[in-house]
Amino acid sequence: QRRNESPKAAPATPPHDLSEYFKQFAFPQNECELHDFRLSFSQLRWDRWIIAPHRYSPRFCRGDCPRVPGQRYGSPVHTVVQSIISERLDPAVPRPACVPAEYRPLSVLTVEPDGSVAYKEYEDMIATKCTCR
Amino acid sequence: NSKGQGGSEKAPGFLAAPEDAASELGALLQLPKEGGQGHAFVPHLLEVLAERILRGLDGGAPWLQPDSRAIRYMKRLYRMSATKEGFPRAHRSPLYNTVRLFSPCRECEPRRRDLGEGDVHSVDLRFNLERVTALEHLLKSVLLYSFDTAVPISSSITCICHLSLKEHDFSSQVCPNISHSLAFSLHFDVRKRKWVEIDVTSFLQPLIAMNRRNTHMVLNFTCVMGDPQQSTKLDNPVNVALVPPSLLLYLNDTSEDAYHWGNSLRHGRKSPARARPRSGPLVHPTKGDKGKRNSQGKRASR
Repeated sequence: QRRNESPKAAPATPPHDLSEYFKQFAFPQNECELHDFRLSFSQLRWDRWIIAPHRYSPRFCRGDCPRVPGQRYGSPVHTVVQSIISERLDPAVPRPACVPAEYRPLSVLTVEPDGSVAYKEYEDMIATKCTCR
Repeated sequence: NSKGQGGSEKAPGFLAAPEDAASELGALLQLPKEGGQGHAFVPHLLEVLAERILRGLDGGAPWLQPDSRAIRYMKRLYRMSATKEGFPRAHRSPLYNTVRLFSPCRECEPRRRDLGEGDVHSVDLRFNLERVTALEHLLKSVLLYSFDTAVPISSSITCICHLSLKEHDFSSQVCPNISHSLAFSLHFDVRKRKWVEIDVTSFLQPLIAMNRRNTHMVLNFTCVMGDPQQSTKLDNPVNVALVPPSLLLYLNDTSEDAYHWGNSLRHGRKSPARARPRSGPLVHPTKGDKGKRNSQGKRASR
């Protein structure tokens, strides 16, 4: 480009703009991923009737979704379409969100109102994987 | 709503709690107040919480505190059924996802007839099984015996028991009480075992299946020291103070909130909407083109 340009042309863009230029393709800094959150039932004052477990880490998904999630998040093609629509056609369409894709169950021991004690296993209580949708 | 048909048909989730309780619940859970619908269909776990709040709010009957022995037993069952992090352990039978332990009703304190040494003892047991939902199917039920520490620590004790189930069948005036009965013997070494379990599954199955939530049993038993096989006659009856047994129900909760062992693949399975990139044209698993499959097969192995 420099060879074709006449010597009077503006000097080549300084290198730091290149990093700006490439930034738009890199993964977002705070990309969508799983975060820990350790909760104890005594914090919620539930420990009088939730006997076990004492602590519980539901984990959650937080972060920005890249414009082309691709393989990394196992997102369907719809996510890319939604991202393009949101960016180019209608900003009212929300960008893809960072949400849990898979969960694990949790076993809980509770005291019931009638004084009986119940052991129960609940589905989908701990997030184990995130995705962009 | 088709699920939440009230009564014990109530699904594990529940419809939005009354506004004041919901806001209380929301405040406690720091849930957004305006998200009134956010409270709808919270799972059973929070239903128990909401019930506690409602009882507190409208001055309902306070929660009954469970028997300390019951809590000790269920904590032991929890350690056997779940890891430290609270993940359900596999490899157990039956494959339950719910276990409920009921202590005999307090208000109807089991009636004991004071009998002399070695005579038959009789205990009236009533259990209120209201907490068992229609979606919880019975897999196994067990009478759980523990012993007063006052019992003389001996090598072993043998009890001959006779359990009869009293069903107050109000429809037929002719015989108000239909009772099934079950005879069994308990042989145990008091030092080693704090709990003795008697399987009464076949005995209770019909009751649970008919959604009978109040059971009335009468237990007659007599106990002797040692093992009757060795000592020919009942020469050393003992006045064993058997604590009225608790009733343990192993259940399979078929509601959506409950964890179903068949889903254990789910935690390795990709979420349904996740499109897996196809490496080649869709090949029907059975009819697929041999040539293509072999080449694909070879390529895959390479």
